[in-house]
Amino acid sequence: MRKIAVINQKGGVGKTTTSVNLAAALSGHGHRALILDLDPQAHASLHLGIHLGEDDASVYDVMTQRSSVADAMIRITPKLALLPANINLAAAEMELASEVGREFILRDALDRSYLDLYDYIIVDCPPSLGLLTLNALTAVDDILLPMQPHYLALHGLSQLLQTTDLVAKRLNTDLRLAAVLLTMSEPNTRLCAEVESDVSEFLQTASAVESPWQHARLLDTRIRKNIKLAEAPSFGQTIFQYAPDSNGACDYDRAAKEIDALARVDSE
Amino acid sequence: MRKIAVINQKGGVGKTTTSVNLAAALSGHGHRALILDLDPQAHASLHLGIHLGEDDASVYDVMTQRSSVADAMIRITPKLALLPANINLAAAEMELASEVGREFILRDALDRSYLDLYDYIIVDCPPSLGLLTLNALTAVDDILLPMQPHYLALHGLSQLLQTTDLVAKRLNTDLRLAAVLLTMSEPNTRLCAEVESDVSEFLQTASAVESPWQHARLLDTRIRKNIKLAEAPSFGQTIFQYAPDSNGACDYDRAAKEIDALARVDSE
Ligand SMILES: Nc1ncnc2c1ncn2[C@@H]1O[C@H](COP(=O)(O)OP(=O)(O)OP(=O)(O)O)[C@@H](O)[C@H]1O
Ligand SMILES: Nc1ncnc2c1ncn2[C@@H]1O[C@H](COP(=O)(O)OP(=O)(O)OP(=O)(O)O)[C@@H](O)[C@H]1O
Ligand SMILES: [Mg+2]
Ligand SMILES: [Mg+2]
Repeated sequence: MRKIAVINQKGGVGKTTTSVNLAAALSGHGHRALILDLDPQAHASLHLGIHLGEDDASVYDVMTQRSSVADAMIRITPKLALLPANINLAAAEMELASEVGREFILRDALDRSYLDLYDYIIVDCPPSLGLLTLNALTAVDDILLPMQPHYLALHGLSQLLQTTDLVAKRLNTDLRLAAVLLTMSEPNTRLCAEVESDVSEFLQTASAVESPWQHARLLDTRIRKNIKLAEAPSFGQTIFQYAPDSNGACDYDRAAKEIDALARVDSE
Repeated sequence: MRKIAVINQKGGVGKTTTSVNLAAALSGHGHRALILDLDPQAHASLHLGIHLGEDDASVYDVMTQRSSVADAMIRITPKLALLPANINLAAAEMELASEVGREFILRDALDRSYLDLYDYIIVDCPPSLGLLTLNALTAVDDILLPMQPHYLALHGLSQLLQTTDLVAKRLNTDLRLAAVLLTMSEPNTRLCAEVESDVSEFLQTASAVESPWQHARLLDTRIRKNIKLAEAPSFGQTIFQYAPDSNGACDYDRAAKEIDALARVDSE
């Protein structure tokens, strides 16, 4: 089982779009995939047409032991499931702030659950490096970093590097950045080309130092800007349900194959 | 003096791009404008080429009374200034969480400062409705809501409505939503047209009920997608410095005129 946190503290870079469509692509290739929505804004859940009420079982209830994963989980397709979020998660960061081992609450909740039948768990994180994201970082082995090739993308990189370093040292020695995925890419613009080369260079430099980023890969696949990807959530569908022949579907399919290939290499 | 918080808990919808370029446009029309960067990721500061070190005076030091606004402020042009942020603000939400009157810390800090010579204070907020954003909501009179015309935009609206209602009732009776500004607009797409009409309808419904949103206006100006707006930050410039003839400059100039016209109407 591979557990991947989709992380970037910058807003609107395609974390949710990637979490949902990557999991969907992997499930389309025959892997059982579980999407874990860890954002109080519940966008991954909304993307799939799931609008929880405050009383419905969510990932918050799983974390606070009011509900099991099995009870909160929602089946989307035979091979794709969702552990949904709702607004209660917003309270979690405050409430859990003073708990002992507050960064391990999600990991413990998942450990108690029967999840072995899943090949992939994909955690969609909010745009911050707060307590919820830290919980994701201790619960997974891999980080997938979606990045929009815009100027501020690079600034977030070094801050994320520091955070993952700390987490890997103190809280989760298995953690590493597996891959960076360029999203919302407009391939013929100069800005895109400049940021791409800066990101490559950054990863090159990082590979020289022992750290969770040492083997980080910039995926060859670029997720191109494609309005279909923005339309699919308004129908509660993945891109493969909504527009299977679109560039969006094609790109996420390729990204999934690359990520799956990485997994098999690492486990040899 | 008009104080405007630029707010949207959704990530990457153009809050920072709007805060910087709107303030710049207003200053270009002869108003003195101060941009207040309230995001720990300091994107408004970075956008203007300001990279504070941890020891430099920032809005965090102003809020914790280690520095005056005058000392922390940076002049960008004769009529445009910035109160910059740095990573120390990330600690603020935790540190200030247990302070008495924790939602009023920014307001009190601004009240102690000599800011009357400014016509506009524009506060750039992070993508959350946490303590920093609440501090913005109690320190200002108006909210400007940038929205990308995508599906999830609407979902954030009702949550933001609830939060502003609560703040207006309990913490700041002067607060109201002045305007919604559609950003990153791709005018010929069906998604854009659908979300625009949903937003109009939402505001119509809200106008029937007494609330901070009762007189909220959907600005006529649309900020169109324009790569120049994404390139300007990589040169540390506003759109008016970087590409004064671009659509981006033209659109933010129009938006500034609309917002200024709203201000003069309201004060009659
Ligand atoms: N490749 C793409 N082409 C076009 N639109 C896209 C693409 N990827 C994402 N979008 C749209 O852009 C917006 C932001 O994407 P998304 O919500 O996935 O980002 P995010 O990083 O999860 O944001 P947040 O920080 O708020 O969690 C959404 O409306 C989404 O539908
Ligand atoms: N109209 C536009 N056309 C093209 N690019 C834009 C436009 N507006 C903003 N951008 C770019 O899109 C990205 C997101 O914009 P911005 O950072 O202003 O959003 P934000 O709401 O402040 O994000 P966050 O939630 O992270 O604070 C930035 O790289 C910015 O340069
Ligand atoms: Mg998201
Ligand atoms: Mg911003």
